[in-house]
Amino acid sequence: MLLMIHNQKGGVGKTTTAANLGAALLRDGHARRVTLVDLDPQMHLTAMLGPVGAAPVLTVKDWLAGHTDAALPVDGEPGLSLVAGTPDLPPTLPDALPTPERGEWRVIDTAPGWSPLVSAMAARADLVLCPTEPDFLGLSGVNRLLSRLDAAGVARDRVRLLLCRYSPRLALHAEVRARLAERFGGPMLLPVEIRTSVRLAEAPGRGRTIFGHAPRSSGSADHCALARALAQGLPPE
Amino acid sequence: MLLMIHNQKGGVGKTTTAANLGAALLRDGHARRVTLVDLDPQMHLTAMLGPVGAAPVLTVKDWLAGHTDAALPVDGEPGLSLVAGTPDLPPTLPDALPTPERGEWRVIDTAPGWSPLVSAMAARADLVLCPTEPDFLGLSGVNRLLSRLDAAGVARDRVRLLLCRYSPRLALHAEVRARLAERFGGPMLLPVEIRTSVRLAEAPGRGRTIFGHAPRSSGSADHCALARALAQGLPPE
Ligand SMILES: Nc1ncnc2c1ncn2[C@@H]1O[C@H](COP(=O)(O)OP(=O)(O)OP(=O)(O)O)[C@@H](O)[C@H]1O
Ligand SMILES: Nc1ncnc2c1ncn2[C@@H]1O[C@H](COP(=O)(O)OP(=O)(O)OP(=O)(O)O)[C@@H](O)[C@H]1O
Ligand SMILES: [Mg+2]
Ligand SMILES: [Mg+2]
Repeated sequence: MLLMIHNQKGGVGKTTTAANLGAALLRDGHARRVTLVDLDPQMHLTAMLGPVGAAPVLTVKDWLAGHTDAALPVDGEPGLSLVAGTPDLPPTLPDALPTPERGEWRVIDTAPGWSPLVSAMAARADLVLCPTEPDFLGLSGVNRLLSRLDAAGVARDRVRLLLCRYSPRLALHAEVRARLAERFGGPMLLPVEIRTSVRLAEAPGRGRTIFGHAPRSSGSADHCALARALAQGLPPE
Repeated sequence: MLLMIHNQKGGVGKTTTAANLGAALLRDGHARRVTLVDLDPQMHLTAMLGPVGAAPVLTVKDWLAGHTDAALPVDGEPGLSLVAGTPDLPPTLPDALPTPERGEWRVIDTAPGWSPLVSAMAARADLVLCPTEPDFLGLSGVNRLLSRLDAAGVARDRVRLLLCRYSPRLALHAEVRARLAERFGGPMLLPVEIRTSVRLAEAPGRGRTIFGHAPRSSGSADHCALARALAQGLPPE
């Protein structure tokens, strides 16, 4: 499975989702191994889960060129690997991505904004997961995002919207969910929310996923629910 | 005054700050008029405060070419104007920006990520205001942001860091503030926080600034405090 996480809107939870969904897919047995790929030149996923100290020698540039040894194991997360980001990404993808292993999910974290590289990756993805914030500015970005994905040749049945940084007690958030549900029902709007939780914001500072930092928190439960919803709702081949 | 709002990190509150600081500068008499300029191809500031219905005829492309009539008054905010964004920005700035009026502040909202256009605007700005989220991923972006600004020729005494989406009750947020204070004391780290408030998230959906939507909320108070702190702490000419 090649799962790309994208929203051109910033700070919606792309990186947070990439790391924690990756771990959840393994822990709940939906994947035999998961490779996280940091395709953001700002390298936040690498800052979160990458090796401490010296910058990694091999990066996503090498991985794209076929060096699967660019994927380094993530401490404390058996089966989870990370391909480190680089500030200087190639402008396009090669003809073929590295061949996945059996049962391997690859989860691609991307930068905010749109680019030819993101467009090319979206076209190859089995699923494009779009975290969205449940307020007006979040909503106002969704239409533009979906037309970008259309233009990149991504079939709508491969797109999943995920509400992140969600507060169950706020009327605004419930109202935005309702508006999205009436516009994009069916498999596109996932029946899961990633709730606001300070544990999710703390975990990166410990170099851990939510499962290593606060396994009994809402952040863990929500990412497990997300993994299950994605695995059960896969689009036809 | 030319004030550019930038952080390459997404979703930190650039657009929210642009709109509400602009209004606060007028309401508290620090500026005689304020022109907001939407330099983000995703046009969130325009979605928030721009005219409802047809897309604006004149945009920031026209404003940069010298058409000051591209600045349209914002309803309900005397003295506040908005130059609408456009998805297709020029790659560079012209030799001269439109001449400001006496007592006019121009507040420039920018996209996440870095670009030659942002670099060029930063070099011309009197102040570069950098909203930042008070957690690890927010912190890990600050160093990269500051070296980008250095490389663009922005003197450090023209940079202001502003903690946004701040929750006074969270130990994580207080700890991040403390870490920033020990690294960047002095005039750079503003003594103001923009606290998390659902009113700030609701206001864009009403086409209003926080002052039009919830004038007695913490969002209004915080942006007034921000305006005062900026006006009192201006760098030497
Ligand atoms: N559910 C949540 N609860 C609390 N904090 C969160 C949550 N999700 C994300 N955050 C925090 O919000 C900030 C933005 O999240 P994140 O960096 O994952 O978004 P992003 O879409 O990857 O941003 P960018 O567009 O800059 O790449 C981070 O500081 C993160 O720690
Ligand atoms: N203090 C706050 N309290 C509550 N919600 C906020 C606050 N500041 C911003 N928001 C909400 O958080 C989201 C991100 O804010 P905003 O769009 O202003 O950030 P940005 O840095 O301009 O994002 P981008 O990088 O995408 O341009 C928006 O949906 C906004 O309504
Ligand atoms: Mg990210
Ligand atoms: Mg913005």
